[in-house]
Amino acid sequence: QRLFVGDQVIRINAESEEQIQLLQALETQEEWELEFWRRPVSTGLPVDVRVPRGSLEPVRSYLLAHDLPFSVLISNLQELLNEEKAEMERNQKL
Amino acid sequence: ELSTRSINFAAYHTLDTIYSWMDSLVAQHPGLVTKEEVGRSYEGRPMYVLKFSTGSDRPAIWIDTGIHAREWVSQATGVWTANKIATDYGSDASLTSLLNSMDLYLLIVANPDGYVYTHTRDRMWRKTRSVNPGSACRGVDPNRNWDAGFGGPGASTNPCSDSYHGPAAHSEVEVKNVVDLITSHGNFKSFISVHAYSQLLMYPYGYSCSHVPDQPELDSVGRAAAQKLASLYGTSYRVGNICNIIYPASGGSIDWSYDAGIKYSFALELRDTGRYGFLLPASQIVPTASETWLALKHIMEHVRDHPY
Repeated sequence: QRLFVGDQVIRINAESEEQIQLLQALETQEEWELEFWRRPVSTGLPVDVRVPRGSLEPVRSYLLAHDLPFSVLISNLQELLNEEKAEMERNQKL
Repeated sequence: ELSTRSINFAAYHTLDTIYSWMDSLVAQHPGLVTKEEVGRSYEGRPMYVLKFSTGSDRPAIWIDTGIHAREWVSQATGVWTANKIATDYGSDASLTSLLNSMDLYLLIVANPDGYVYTHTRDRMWRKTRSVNPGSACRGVDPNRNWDAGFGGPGASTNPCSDSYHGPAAHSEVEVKNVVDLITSHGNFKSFISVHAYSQLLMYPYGYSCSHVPDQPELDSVGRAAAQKLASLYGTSYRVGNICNIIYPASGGSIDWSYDAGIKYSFALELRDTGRYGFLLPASQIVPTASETWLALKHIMEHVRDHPY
């Protein structure tokens, strides 16, 4: 089963068209293996990205370097998945 | 154990449990609900649609949930909605009149292979599970695979992408099964696809940013539906055509249905609390489904009252 230990989901609220373009550039950056849950489209919609643990540092640096405001939506994806799985197991027993 | 009375609607369930529960729903409402096999998935799983009908040769409404496997609150909303329709028929006057004049088809798990895969291998899986010849990556985005601007903007040619459109329109058997049913039926008046998450209520097009001829009416219906939805918990939706309120996305289901002559084509993106993404806690299934029902009902009532 695929694990997501330490992966984070980051929400970025772009404030300008220029920042949207910076995020769109990230989409083509294959090395960091980012998964866009919500793609950069316009300043009105937040952008959610799953960042693998190994890419957290460079991604954070990129966002900080370009003044892209972000917050952590999910701090450890696997923890949330474990909670969901445990809840399902409890429910099945019930 | 799996009676409609004992199933927990505030929980996520496996495909087997959902399919078994469908049988119990049919058993409890024999004059209203039937379970029909639409076809088989790529990996050979049956695709079941629940048909709510009180007569024959009627115009129909289509609702599918969970074409993207990981959007679990969609399938869960489908289960709750099916039960709501079955239990409210006969007591809710508006729903009763709707079902006395129209049929309703509800495909709760539109991508069964992907859904099973999210339970067993990769919770974050979105696509189908078909093999892509010449690639190590599997799966096609079933919402880029419809014959509506197929291969255009917002779809990927890369089989490893989550938005890979596939080798040809309707190449995915899960899509083809629905297309064949809708086409052979010939009298669908509304087509609604339910996704998660982003809190959007959308109408065609995604493959083009130009307005559809019915844009004013669809926009008006959509806005009123979103208002109804918000009346329960204040959940705010954006309303508009796919291209303008998200991004150009070709090969989408509701673009195909609209171009096939089904005017009232809508897509919903369900609740986003801003904390969980695709992992909305199960405790929020019922609130999500309850508010969504108000929007669905508004759209269906409009369809019933505006025959064409």
